[in-house]
Amino acid sequence: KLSDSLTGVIKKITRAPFIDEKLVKEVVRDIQRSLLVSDVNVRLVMDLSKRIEERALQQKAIAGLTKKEHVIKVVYEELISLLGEKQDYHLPTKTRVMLIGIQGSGKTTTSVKLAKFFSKKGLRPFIIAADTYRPAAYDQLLQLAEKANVKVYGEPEGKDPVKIVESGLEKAAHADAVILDTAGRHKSEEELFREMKELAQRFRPDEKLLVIDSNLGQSAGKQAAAFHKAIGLTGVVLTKLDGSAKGGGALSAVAETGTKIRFVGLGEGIDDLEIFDPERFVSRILG
Amino acid sequence: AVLDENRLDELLFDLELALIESDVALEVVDAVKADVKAALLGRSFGRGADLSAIVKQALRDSVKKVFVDGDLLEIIREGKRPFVIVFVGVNGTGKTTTIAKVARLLEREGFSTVIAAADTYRAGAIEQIEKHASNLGVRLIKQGRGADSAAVAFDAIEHARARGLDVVLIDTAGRMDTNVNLMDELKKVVRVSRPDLVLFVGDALSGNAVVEQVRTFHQYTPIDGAIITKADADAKGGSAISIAATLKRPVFFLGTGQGYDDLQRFNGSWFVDQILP
Ligand SMILES: Nc1nc2c(ncn2[C@@H]2O[C@H](COP(=O)(O)OP(=O)(O)OP(=O)(O)O)[C@@H](O)[C@H]2O)c(=O)[nH]1
Ligand SMILES: Nc1nc2c(ncn2[C@@H]2O[C@H](COP(=O)(O)OP(=O)(O)OP(=O)(O)O)[C@@H](O)[C@H]2O)c(=O)[nH]1
Ligand SMILES: [Mg+2]
Ligand SMILES: [Mg+2]
Repeated sequence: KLSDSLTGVIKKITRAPFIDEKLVKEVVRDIQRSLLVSDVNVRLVMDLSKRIEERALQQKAIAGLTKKEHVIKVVYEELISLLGEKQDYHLPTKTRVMLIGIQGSGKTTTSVKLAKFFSKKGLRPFIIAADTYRPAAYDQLLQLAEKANVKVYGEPEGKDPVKIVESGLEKAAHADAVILDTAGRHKSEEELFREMKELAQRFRPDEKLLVIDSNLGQSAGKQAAAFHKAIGLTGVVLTKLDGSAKGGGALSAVAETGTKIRFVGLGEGIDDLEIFDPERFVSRILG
Repeated sequence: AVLDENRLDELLFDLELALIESDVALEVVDAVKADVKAALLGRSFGRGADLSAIVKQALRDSVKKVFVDGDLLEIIREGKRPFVIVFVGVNGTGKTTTIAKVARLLEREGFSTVIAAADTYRAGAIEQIEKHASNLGVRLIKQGRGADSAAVAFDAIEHARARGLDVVLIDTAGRMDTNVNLMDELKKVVRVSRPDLVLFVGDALSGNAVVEQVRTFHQYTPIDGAIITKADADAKGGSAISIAATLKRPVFFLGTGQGYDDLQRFNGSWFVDQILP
């Protein structure tokens, strides 16, 4: 349905003999709907629409482009400028990566996917299982890690995640990439946010990646901002993009934290992780 | 003065935005707006009338109409034995945790319950629900990881029948509505268990995708109601409205945390008043 709506927009532009203000406004309104259906934040959609409208009406089209093609190009460029160009993940020789995020977003699964990613790049990975709340969290991680052939430290009966981090770091002394999986939490859970801050202090991560479910709607911006304010994020992992959700909430997460989307999750398997591709992401939103 | 379309659109604009910002899906907002227009367009109001209050109330009423009332405990009380409920939904929405909460509620209300660990797919899934069952003192039926999900469900129902237990709660693996193989598998689990209710477990934090998800799930197996989780996560939870509008079935409960008692009966009217105060 989303691609139908934008095909409709393209048809409007390409069939119109020339572009005028009324047509531009109509095109922008259609694009607004595509963005909102993809869960892009309402305020962001409003700002984007204004900029797109101004650019489309005022800028001279680039030579060789019809005014119509110019409008479409403008929409793409505005969205890509928010996300940045596709960037290979910068691999240091040693790294500590902390994964945080809302309950059920995909952190545990992502920790193993990341471990596999690192080992394919020649870095020896190690995962610390610091979720002490969720029943069988350690079992889940062990079973996944076994498939990826990566070592895990955890305490199945453990109650103190900070102690687990300390013991885990000792065990991970020979590893190149140490990944910390944490319990799910959201910004209204003050005690859990306090714990997250303490874990970050003890673990001293090089990377703090917020794991976001692509189904996350309009609260994405506020949640990301709260995580960023608490421990300072260095990136985002957007999961479950193999489903129906377009992940528009991630745009706000990026806008609110000044970071980039590093990876996307495209399935439950440990190989289902890819470097974020902004052009593919935007095309999916615009259909 | 007669209320014309331009004025009505103007009065609706901010309210529409409030609904969208609360994660009510766009097509549901459109439908509700059309409903309000049908009710108010062309009507004349006295000179002192507070038009924005009138429009807001009309919108509230229209959204509230989306909800169908339902009392899960009553339905179970009057239902057959064993009463079978299958829990379905996309990955990570809180199905397994919700089953634990429902089991706690049922035990407290005097129903004997058995849980089927029919997520035979995901890492640690059986261990997770096994721990919940042991915490709750509720019987669990499981087989090994990789076993046939429908077989576990069937096993649990037979167990309940043999022991005269009241309710069977069947956990299933999270799955994307876009994955045809997994959706076919779910269809089979439901066909074999012949449940009294299939409940969609949705996330209060999710946005527009729920409409398509609920529609697709409903095509594979008729959905009888929903439970919305993570309502404690400071989201307005408009997805509950989207789900109710798409399903036209009751939202029975809200999950309001990770503890066994964090389950409260859904009240549509109160819910809408939170979104459109
Ligand atoms: N289809 C799909 N499923 C995913 C993806 N990432 C994770 N999942 C699934 O989403 C569910 C939740 O994943 P987890 O890794 O347990 O999420 P979590 O953030 O660790 O959850 P908590 O620890 O409870 O907060 C599981 O069913 C995963 O298999 C993805 O990219 N695609
Ligand atoms: N804050 C909060 N967390 C919840 C709620 N319900 C479930 N959770 C958490 O969400 C995470 C996922 O819950 P699960 O029960 O594993 O979800 P699921 O749907 O069974 O996941 P899959 O089987 O992997 O698809 C866990 O960390 C739960 O504790 C809720 O109402 N509030
Ligand atoms: Mg986890
Ligand atoms: Mg589950």
